[in-house]
Amino acid sequence: VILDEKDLQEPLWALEMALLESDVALPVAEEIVTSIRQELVGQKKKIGSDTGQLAEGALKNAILKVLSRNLMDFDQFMKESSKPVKILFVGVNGTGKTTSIAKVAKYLKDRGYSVVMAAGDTFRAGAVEQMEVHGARLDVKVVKHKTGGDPAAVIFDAVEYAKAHNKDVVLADTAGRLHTNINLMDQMRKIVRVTKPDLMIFVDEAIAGNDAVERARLFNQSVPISGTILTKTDADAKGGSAISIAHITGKPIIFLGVGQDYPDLVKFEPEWLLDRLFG
Amino acid sequence: SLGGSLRDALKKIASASRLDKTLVDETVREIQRALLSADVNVKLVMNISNRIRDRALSEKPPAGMNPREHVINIVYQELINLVGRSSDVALKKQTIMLIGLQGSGKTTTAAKLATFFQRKGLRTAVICADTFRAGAYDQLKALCERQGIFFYGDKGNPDAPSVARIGLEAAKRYDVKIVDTAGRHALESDLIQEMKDIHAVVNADHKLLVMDAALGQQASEQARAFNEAVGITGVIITKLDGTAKGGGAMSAVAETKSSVAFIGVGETPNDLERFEADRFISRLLG
Ligand SMILES: Nc1nc2c(ncn2[C@@H]2O[C@H](COP(=O)(O)OP(=O)(O)OP(=O)(O)O)[C@@H](O)[C@H]2O)c(=O)[nH]1
Ligand SMILES: Nc1nc2c(ncn2[C@@H]2O[C@H](COP(=O)(O)OP(=O)(O)OP(=O)(O)O)[C@@H](O)[C@H]2O)c(=O)[nH]1
Ligand SMILES: [Mg+2]
Ligand SMILES: [Mg+2]
Repeated sequence: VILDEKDLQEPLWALEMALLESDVALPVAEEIVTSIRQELVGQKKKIGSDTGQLAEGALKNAILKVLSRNLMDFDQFMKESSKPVKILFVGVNGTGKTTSIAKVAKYLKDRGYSVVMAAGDTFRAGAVEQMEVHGARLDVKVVKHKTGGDPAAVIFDAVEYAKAHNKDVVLADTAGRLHTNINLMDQMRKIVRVTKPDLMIFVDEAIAGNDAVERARLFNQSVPISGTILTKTDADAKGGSAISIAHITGKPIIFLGVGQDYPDLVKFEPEWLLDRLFG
Repeated sequence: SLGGSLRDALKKIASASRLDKTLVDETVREIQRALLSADVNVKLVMNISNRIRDRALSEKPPAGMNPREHVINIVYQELINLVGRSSDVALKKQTIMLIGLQGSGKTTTAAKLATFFQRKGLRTAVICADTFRAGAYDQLKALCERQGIFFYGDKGNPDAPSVARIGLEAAKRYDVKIVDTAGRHALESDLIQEMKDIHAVVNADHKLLVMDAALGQQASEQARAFNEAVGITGVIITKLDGTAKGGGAMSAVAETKSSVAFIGVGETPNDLERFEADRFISRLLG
């Protein structure tokens, strides 16, 4: 039996709804479903086999492809990079950048690396203090200036400190900024020009909906990102925004934030998301 | 853009002499896409679009209204039903507790709200009952000091309900008391319990759910859990100065049968506006 558009209409609609309910952005869900439809129309299907299952299988493969692009082994990257490795964290307001830096600091310390954190959010109330608390708890040096200072200067100082003290890695925080704020996006570009990070990590939250596409797209366009840390996946988020972000940036999801404490950082595996969506 | 394809569908209706099923279906499909891309809850979108379709096909346009205006009117009415008119904000003595997901903007909103009431002539105090987050005390203290607003917190006390109780006592001469709490979500049962414990101590007149405009399909379920735990009296939607449409937060309002009091449109204490349903809906539809 040859599959035609009519056979596929119901199952593909159901799959599209499932994607939308899992926070996959509408344009991304539509694009994925369209590509599956094109792939399946005209294919032979065995009599008695379930069209819905065929469609679901095609969807799993499509998602796996999106999530497996440019997969990055962070541990390998750290091993191979010349020290000090400079890692910059960027993203919109409240997504979990500062907390994720603290988690990555712990992760790297546990693996024998010496870490410096740069309090590059010189704007928000309590940002430097927040970083100092994490530094004290983790016994990690925090390089900071006064609030209101130049973020690029703080990060530059942190790199100089790391070089002078033979530290392996600088984790640089930045203020949250909306992708629509031209001045702040320019500021971010300037920070990148001055500090030349080895890795640009975009931090976004699994609980965000369609806006995840817009912000990932504009951040990636502004300063090409290396990869994403997707936070707050423990909030029962299905994690569809991982698909949206990976799809629009073509860059890997590196880590997942799975809670508010230091150990709550796990390496991203595409299978994790497939289980959440289809499990 | 999606707003564009919805406008095109409505243009077709404008030039039609009467509404036929195909035209209505096409328009409803565009309305669905607009609502879904605005993060409105999927099930809610299906319910609303069915009602819009039925009404568009069965109702006669009121006198003087062409078919396109009639359909737009139906869409607006259905959405207004969900999000409601702006909540009343009483300018009198009250205690307000701010709750919500991690990073939604509660602490920033506490300072904004305090500034709002202070400017209306009410003596306002802010209490930091977030005993978990690194730097929470410093963040809120700095924001309040910049606005000359009374601030109470205690870095040495890890017990949030206790800080709230002592803070309310310290602020008893103030007209409006705003209690900031730590971020939490429905699956953190210990934190949901803590929120209930804080609520038992504070017994606020208003429990405002602070929600990020970019919140996706999680919104309704989270709001339901917060409502079940302590009862939501209103919602504040933050970060509407970006591109996020707030459909998730709107679904949360519909789910809890509450209303939106304020919206946040920036990071400074001045960036708080009263909610205007018509503006919100036209922005939502793109
Ligand atoms: N449940 C949960 N909460 C998280 C996670 N990551 C961060 N958070 C919480 O999210 C809130 C915001 O975290 P921050 O690290 O301050 O976020 P940020 O991006 O630095 O915020 P800004 O600097 O203000 O833009 C805090 O309450 C964190 O504890 C996560 O993976 N799970
Ligand atoms: N652009 C914009 N940023 C906002 C708005 N409201 C809050 N923010 C920013 O969002 C980030 C998080 O705000 P917070 O007030 O720390 O959020 P919170 O809910 O108290 O976070 P937790 O206490 O960790 O749960 C900060 O960078 C704020 O400046 C808003 O309306 N617009
Ligand atoms: Mg931060
Ligand atoms: Mg807070």
